[in-house]
Amino acid sequence: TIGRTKVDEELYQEMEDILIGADVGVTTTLKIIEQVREKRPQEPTQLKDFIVEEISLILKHEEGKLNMSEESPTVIMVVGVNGTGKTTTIAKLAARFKAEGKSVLLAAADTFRAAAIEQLEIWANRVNVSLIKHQPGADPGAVTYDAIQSIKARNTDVLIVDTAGRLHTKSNLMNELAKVRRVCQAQLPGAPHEVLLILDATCGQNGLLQAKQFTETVGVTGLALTKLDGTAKGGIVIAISDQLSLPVKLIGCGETLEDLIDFSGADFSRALFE
Amino acid sequence: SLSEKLSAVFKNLRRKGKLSAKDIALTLREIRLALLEADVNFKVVKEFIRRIKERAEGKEVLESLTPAQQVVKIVHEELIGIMGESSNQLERAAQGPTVIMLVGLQGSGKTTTVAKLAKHLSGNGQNPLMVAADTYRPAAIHQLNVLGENLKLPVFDMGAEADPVDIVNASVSRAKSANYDTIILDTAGRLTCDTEMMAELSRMKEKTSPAEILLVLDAMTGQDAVNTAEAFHRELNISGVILTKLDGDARGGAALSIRMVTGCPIKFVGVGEKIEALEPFYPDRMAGRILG
Ligand SMILES: Nc1nc2c(ncn2[C@@H]2O[C@H](COP(=O)(O)OP(=O)(O)OP(=O)(O)O)[C@@H](O)[C@H]2O)c(=O)[nH]1
Ligand SMILES: Nc1nc2c(ncn2[C@@H]2O[C@H](COP(=O)(O)OP(=O)(O)OP(=O)(O)O)[C@@H](O)[C@H]2O)c(=O)[nH]1
Ligand SMILES: [Mg+2]
Ligand SMILES: [Mg+2]
Repeated sequence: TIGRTKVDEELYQEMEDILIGADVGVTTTLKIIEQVREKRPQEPTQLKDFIVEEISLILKHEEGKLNMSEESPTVIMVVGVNGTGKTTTIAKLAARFKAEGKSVLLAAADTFRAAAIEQLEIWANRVNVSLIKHQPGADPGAVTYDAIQSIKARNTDVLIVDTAGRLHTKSNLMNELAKVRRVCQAQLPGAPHEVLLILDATCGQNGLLQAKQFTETVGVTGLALTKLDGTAKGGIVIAISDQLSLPVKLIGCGETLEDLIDFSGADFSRALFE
Repeated sequence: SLSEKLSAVFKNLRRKGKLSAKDIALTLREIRLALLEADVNFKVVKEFIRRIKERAEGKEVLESLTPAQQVVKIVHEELIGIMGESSNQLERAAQGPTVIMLVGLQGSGKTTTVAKLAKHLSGNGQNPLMVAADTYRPAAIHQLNVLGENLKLPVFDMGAEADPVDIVNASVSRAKSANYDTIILDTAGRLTCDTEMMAELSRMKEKTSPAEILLVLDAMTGQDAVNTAEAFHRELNISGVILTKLDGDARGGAALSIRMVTGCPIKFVGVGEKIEALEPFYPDRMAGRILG
């Protein structure tokens, strides 16, 4: 809004472009702009503030903390399409829990992708937490089953289950994920306490379809948005919050263990205009 | 689909003859919405709509008995025109081993695609050497080695402590002495705003003079596809693009954005996690997918 002196159609168009350019999507953008028009902003800076307010409101309902179990071990399942940052986010979470003085077990339930187990193992060693793994090609449900027996036996505070990336359009792979969840449910009451969907900030409108399908199949309870340290704005979470009411809990902002921050709707909305 | 939406717009036109400016505006709006929903960058959409508008105001639509179909046909033609040729031809070096360098953002599918390309080239009678030049990501070298073992095709690595520029440099010597005719470089994923990492790619390019520098881009990339493609192109003068994960339901509008903005050819598409899942790029199929 630098150099703008009045609120006119051109300015509204410019704001629309910023939101669409941030992957908010047309439907949600038009809805936000419509609500801002009704507030009758008198100046360019006020218009921008109103937009930030509207977005913060949409996201405020959806800010959330990770669901932690009170007395028993907490089980967190990490899911999402290929390459979004699941394994790396798990490493960051493990480091965070460890720093909080909690005991952590990781389950290498991606038994499919080349070197997936080794990748998680390197992270487990760096963070100095335990890892349960089987051989490549093993049944992810079996790895998960063993992990849950272990946390029950040792009263471990947190179990984080790493799963293979999979496109939400592949029903056999989605069924496999549902089975991993059923193993959690059957082996520990209340588990999985958190099913975290990892979304890449660079993704466009497909993120909505991912969120819908993963929620339908495995009951997603929270989102983590990764790679926000890049040039992409990740505005798709606004559309997801608006249409599916899924809480955004975490932000991944880099490739090291420290690069994990709690999601703040207000900070996120402001950042759209930077 | 766009055809259905445009038919609905034109269904309300009872008269023949000149379409009003309002009719054309409604038509263009539907096309704009369809392209934005398909993740085409909004600036690219503006330019594309400008081209369609010119043709929509012309005789071919105004004198057509089925103006909706005619507009869809125009949109389809313009899209295919921008998408370019169907080609999966890779350049060969004039002499010595051909170097193919794969670059891109984190997680786009580079390592998997290196293996897919090796299989493809080996099937065409070439003798490729894969090079593990990602020393950053945990187990990245191991990942390429496992893929190489599965394919029974060779992988060159110098461990995770070596410098990626030294690795690619050494791989050229290795290829020459062992008679590999093609070298495929796997590089670490990186952000375009990471100047040091982008400069590392330039140093690799300088050392190996690749015949092909291919940007590996995730088909579900949204508006940011333009920033990414422009930045890699500015730094490296990329020779082509490989669009991955097209086996999903992402509309793939990033393809139109990259073509409009860089003019680089899309050479291959990744259509699955298996090593066979690499196909040539078909412009007409991509156009149909983007239009929905
Ligand atoms: N810049 C940046 N890179 C990230 C972030 N999170 C993950 N990455 C990188 O993204 C790439 C993929 O990360 P992984 O953790 O392997 O992703 P994944 O979802 O487990 O991948 P699959 O298991 O193959 O589906 C790696 O290069 C990570 O270092 C982030 O917040 N910022
Ligand atoms: N469904 C599908 N998955 C793919 C395709 N190409 C790659 N993948 C998957 O995407 C994920 C990331 O692939 P990688 O090859 O590790 O990606 P990368 O670009 O090397 O990642 P970094 O090295 O961390 O930047 C893996 O789970 C792959 O199996 C594809 O065409 N379709
Ligand atoms: Mg993983
Ligand atoms: Mg890689």
